[in-house]
Amino acid sequence: CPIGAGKDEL
Amino acid sequence: MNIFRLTGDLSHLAAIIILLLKIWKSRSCAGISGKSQILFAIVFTARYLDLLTSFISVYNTSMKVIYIGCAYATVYLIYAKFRATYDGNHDSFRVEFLVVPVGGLAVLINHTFSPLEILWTFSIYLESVAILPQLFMISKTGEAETITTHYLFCLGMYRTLYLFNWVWRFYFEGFFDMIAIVAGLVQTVLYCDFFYLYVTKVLKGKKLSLPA
Repeated sequence: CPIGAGKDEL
Repeated sequence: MNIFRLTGDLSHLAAIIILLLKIWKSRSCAGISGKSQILFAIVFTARYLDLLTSFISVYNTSMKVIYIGCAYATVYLIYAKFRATYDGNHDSFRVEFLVVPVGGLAVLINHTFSPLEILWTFSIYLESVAILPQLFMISKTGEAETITTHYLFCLGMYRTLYLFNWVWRFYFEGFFDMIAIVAGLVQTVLYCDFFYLYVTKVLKGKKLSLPA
C-alpha cells in the first residue's frame, strides 16, 4: 500500500 | 475526490465563513477564542507552504488561498478591528502546552525528515488540538452563542467527514496516511462531547449552557 502525505487534501 | 472529501471541505469552508460573518455582523468577537484562531492561522500557514512549490489543481489552490486568507482576516478582526470586544480574561488556555509538545512530536514522527514535511506534520498535529482553547473558553464561561455552536459543529464535521474519506480512499485507492488518520481521529474525538450537546440541546432550540 502506498503510504504518503496526502498533499492533495486540504 | 469523493463525496466525503468534498462535503468535508465545504463544511470546513462553511465553518470559517460562519465565524467571519458572526464577528462581522455583530461587530463583536465575544465568546470566540482568539488563541484558537491564531493556532488555525499557524496551521494553514505551515501546511500550505506547498502553494509555493507544487501545483495540484485549481480547486486545491483556491481553497488553500481562501482558508489562509479567512484565517488571517479572522485574527485581524479579533485582535485589531474588534479588539475591544475580545474576552481575553476567559481566553486563558496556555497554548505553549500545545505548540511545544506538538512541535517536538512533528520532529520525531514524520514521513520524511525535511523542513516542508516537518512543517506539514506539525500543522496536522496542531490542527487536531487547535480547538482546545475555544472549548476551554466555553467550559469556563459555561455557555456559547448558538451561532458559535454552528461554527463548532461545521468545524468538527469537517474532520469527521475526512475520516470517511480516508476509509473510502483506503478501499478504492489503497491510499492511507497514518499521520493524518491518527491526528484526524484525535481531532474528531475532541468534538464528541460537543456533538452530544449540539444534538441534545442546540438542535432542540435551546441555548448551549453547561451546568455550573
